[in-house]
Amino acid sequence: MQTIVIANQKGGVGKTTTAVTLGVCFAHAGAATLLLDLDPQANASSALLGGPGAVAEAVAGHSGAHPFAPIRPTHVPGLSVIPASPGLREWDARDREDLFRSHLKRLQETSEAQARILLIDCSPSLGPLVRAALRGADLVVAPVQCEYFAMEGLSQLLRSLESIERPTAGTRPEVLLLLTMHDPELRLSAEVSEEVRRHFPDRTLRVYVPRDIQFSEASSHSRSLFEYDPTSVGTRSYIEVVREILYERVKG
Amino acid sequence: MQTIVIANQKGGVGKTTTAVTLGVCFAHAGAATLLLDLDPQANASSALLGGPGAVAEAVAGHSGAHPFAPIRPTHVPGLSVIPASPGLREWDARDREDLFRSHLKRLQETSEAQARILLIDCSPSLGPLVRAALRGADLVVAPVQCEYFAMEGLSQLLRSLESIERPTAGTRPEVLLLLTMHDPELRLSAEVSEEVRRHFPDRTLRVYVPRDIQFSEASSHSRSLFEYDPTSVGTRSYIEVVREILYERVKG
Ligand SMILES: Nc1ncnc2c1ncn2[C@@H]1O[C@H](COP(=O)(O)OP(=O)(O)OP(=O)(O)O)[C@@H](O)[C@H]1O
Ligand SMILES: Nc1ncnc2c1ncn2[C@@H]1O[C@H](COP(=O)(O)OP(=O)(O)OP(=O)(O)O)[C@@H](O)[C@H]1O
Ligand SMILES: [Mg+2]
Ligand SMILES: [Mg+2]
Repeated sequence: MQTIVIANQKGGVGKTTTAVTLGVCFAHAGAATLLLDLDPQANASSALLGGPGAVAEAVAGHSGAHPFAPIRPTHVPGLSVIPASPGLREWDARDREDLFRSHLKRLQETSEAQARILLIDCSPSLGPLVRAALRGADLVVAPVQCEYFAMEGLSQLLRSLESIERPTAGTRPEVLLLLTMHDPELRLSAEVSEEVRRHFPDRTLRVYVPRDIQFSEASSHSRSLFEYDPTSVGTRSYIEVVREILYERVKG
Repeated sequence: MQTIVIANQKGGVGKTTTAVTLGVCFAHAGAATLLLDLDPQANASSALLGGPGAVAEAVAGHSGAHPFAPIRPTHVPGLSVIPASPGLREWDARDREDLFRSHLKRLQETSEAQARILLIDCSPSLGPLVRAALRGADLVVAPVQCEYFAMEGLSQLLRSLESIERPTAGTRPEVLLLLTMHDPELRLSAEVSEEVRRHFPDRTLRVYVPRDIQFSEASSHSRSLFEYDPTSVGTRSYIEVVREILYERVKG
């Protein structure tokens, strides 16, 4: 099983949209996928289970003793989700990073039979839960909004990723940058994307995700854009992202 | 001194843009303002000091023993800033909320002479630093992006705000919602803003902030929109926000 973590401490850059859309695309491409929602906001859980009410039902009665709520199927064949449990905020305390890490390891080992890919959506932070997820990642995809503030945080993010110690010394997760909310009519979008590609030529995915209002419209219908409008520019860009990740970047 | 905290755990909703633009507007209106940047991403610090390099210089040599770096003047008369120090991430550990709270209280008491308003920009979280800031707030302004995911987190945010215990029992900070990135051409913007106004009629500011690309362009020139283009729609909306806050909402 490959573990792909979607992370960036900058808020609102498209982490959840990327995690959910990639999950649907992987499942449609025949790679059974489990999405773990580590963000207490539970946006990914809500997008996949059909709204905040369904999430509350799915995690009701789950005690905080274990970080992960039970695995739930979604309306997409081949895609299941571990919804964000309310106790996640408590787990984010500093001293539980190692304990959380061992729970995550056990999940990776036991889910092998059910899914080929484990996708993890993170909160906008570099706290203990996110660090534990990064330590267990094979691949990190960091969405980078084509905006100035998002670019400022990039070197901070890459420095933090470099400093995460891995289970086996010497191995590091591969880190890929995905330019998001690119608006071809805006000079700023072109400036930011050129700057990011110039600084990180090998890490920046060739495909960028355009700004497309249908992403937001789809999430208000609790559907990923892939299902809401499979022919849209936004969907097609994520299909290209999947192709570049599965066939060019991820080994095995 | 009035303490105004800009907070929302949802990322990318316009917290920093609101903190910086309000700071510039308050200072121009003659109310000396101190902006405290509690987000380790330091976007507000960079916007007011002229870029990430200037921030690194301003906090160089600052030991993590004290959470606040020294107060710096900005290029705007009447507006000064406490840049985010790299040690803030360490302070965000659970057991230091009370210690941080007492540092914040001392800052509020000692800055009385320098500023009429203390503005605090928060990271996208509800962790210990943000909770400590909320406990010391007279007013909380929560930017709410006119998008579906941002709306989902609203009740979670308001529940957390209700549960923050205050220094003097029985008093609660006033909480105002500011609708941001409203795009009049989008049905979704109208739907979200109507829904927010319907659920929280007394707390939602009359004025909303429109989506305006010049906000992003201004920040790439390390200027607030107020300075970059004082006549723009975006600037005028924040001037209205200041008017509604200063004259209708804040007592004293
Ligand atoms: N390419 C896109 N074009 C237009 N809107 C988008 C795009 N991608 C995401 N969005 C919208 O932008 C908002 C932010 O995206 P999203 O919530 O996925 O970001 P995030 O990084 O997960 O945020 P957080 O930091 O709060 O977890 C959402 O309302 C989403 O619908
Ligand atoms: N009204 C607006 N119209 C268009 N763009 C905006 C507007 N307000 C903010 N922006 C841009 O949207 C992005 C997100 O805004 P900002 O960084 O202020 O949000 P934030 O809530 O502080 O994010 P974080 O959660 O990471 O701290 C920035 O690139 C900013 O320039
Ligand atoms: Mg998210
Ligand atoms: Mg911010």
